[in-house]
Amino acid sequence: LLPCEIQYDGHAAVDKYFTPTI
Amino acid sequence: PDQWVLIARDSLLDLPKKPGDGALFTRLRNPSTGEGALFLFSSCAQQLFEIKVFKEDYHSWFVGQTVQHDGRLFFATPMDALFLILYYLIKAEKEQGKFQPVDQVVVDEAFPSSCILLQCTRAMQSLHHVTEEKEIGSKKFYKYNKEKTLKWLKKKVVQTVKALKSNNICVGGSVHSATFIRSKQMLDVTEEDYTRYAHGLISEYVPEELSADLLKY
Amino acid sequence: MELEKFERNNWGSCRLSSLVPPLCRNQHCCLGIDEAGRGPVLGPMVYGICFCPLSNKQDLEELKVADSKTLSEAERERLFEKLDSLKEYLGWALQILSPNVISTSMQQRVKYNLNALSHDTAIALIQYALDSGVQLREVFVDTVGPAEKYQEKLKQRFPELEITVKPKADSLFPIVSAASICAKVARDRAVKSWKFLEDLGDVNLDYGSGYPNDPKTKEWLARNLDPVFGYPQFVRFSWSTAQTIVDSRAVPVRWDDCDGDEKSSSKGSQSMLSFFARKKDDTKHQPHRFFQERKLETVKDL
Repeated sequence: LLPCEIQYDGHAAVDKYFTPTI
Repeated sequence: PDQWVLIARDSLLDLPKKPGDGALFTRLRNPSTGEGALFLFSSCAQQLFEIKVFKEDYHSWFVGQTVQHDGRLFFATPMDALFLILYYLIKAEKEQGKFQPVDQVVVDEAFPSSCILLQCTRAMQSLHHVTEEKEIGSKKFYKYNKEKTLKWLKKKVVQTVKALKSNNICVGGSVHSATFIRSKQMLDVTEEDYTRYAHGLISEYVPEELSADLLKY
Repeated sequence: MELEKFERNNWGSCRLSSLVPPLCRNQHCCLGIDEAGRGPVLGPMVYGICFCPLSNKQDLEELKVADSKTLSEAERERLFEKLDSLKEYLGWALQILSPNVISTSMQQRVKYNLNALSHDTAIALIQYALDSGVQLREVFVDTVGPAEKYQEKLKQRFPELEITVKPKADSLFPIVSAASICAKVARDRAVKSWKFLEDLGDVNLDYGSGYPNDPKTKEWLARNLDPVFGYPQFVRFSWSTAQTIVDSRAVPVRWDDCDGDEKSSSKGSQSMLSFFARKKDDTKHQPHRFFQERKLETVKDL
């Protein structure tokens, strides 16, 4: 869940820019 | 948009025994407001779930490698289908005041799925908590009973009070910002505070007039 | 100058330094400050200091470290190696400000522009030298902004030091030029060895000069813009050139403070009485406080 509203539905290169961390 | 994020029990994903018997999102009448609201039946309508949504400004989701603009988080929480059936029983009492088969009572043109409530076995087996029953032949007839209903609702309130206490929900009466949630219970909270709070929660699921009667009760 | 520390973590700020020569702890010293990479839209900005005993100022002049701006990258490298070899009396320290640090500092909610960031970095480096035991007496600083204000600010901060702030100080004071060499070499190396955090495959590094008015740099920015995430962290998002491309080609994103900005520029403040007036929907069913406090609502439609 993001703390911002992205006005778009569709593909995002999440794994290129984010590294999930617990 | 064709994608939403929902938290629900795993069992809702179980495959139904017959096609078409799977979990179903549908609009039913909210018994308190009389307006339509989204509910969820598990497969074969074994269990009814209320759909609530966490909604705050300026959120979106990353779901895998996609962005979902809609930043809401939906919850499916189990609820007693008898609350919804009760609405129709009260309406029938006001309009006709006679014993009727329940499948003639739970009829709603605006919400055709309301007949699925009759498949909720547990609710159907609990009708006697809120009605007088008559059996003629093999058929049962029901008539709304206010006293029995208040007794049943009081049990709900008592159960809710227990749940509020065990979950340490703050029920204190102080005025504060809607977004301020106390982490500790205030010291001067009384049993009445708990009861009023629980009554308020139960009132979300019953018509206004019945809520007022319950408060007096 | 080992940049490995910065290369491993090039989204943060990084301090690198030489050993402090014992002579600098025993004798009165001068210190020069300069920066590298203020203008480009790509890569880090580096602040550098050099310090040496006052008695060794002449040695620096003989090294001909002045006019560092006219030198090529290779010549700067050579000069740095020379400076670094003067370990007996010359020390240096660098603060590398990543493009990410520059961007987030300038774009934070409380105003913090590039000048303020620069001044704070310079002050921190002077303090570092003092904390390391350098017997500072004179400080020479290069500046692009108004010299008098900056000099006054530093004098207030370090009243015991003789501070001189001048434009083009690197051509006037060899110790500043030495600092300039250190800063420029650090920036050159950091840019050359930049590891893109983002998994972008083969990034074409032909971005021209890296300056915002270079068409080749602008083209590189446009080519490497992701519509959701923006640029790689090699880019200073806070530069207006970068922002313009984002505004026109990336998807709109709204944050919690967006409405605040819009409201503050609107007609005027609300009347106090409006807070006490009954609202139109007061008679509408209000959800129980349990739900309101947790921002939970009934769903009418998806």
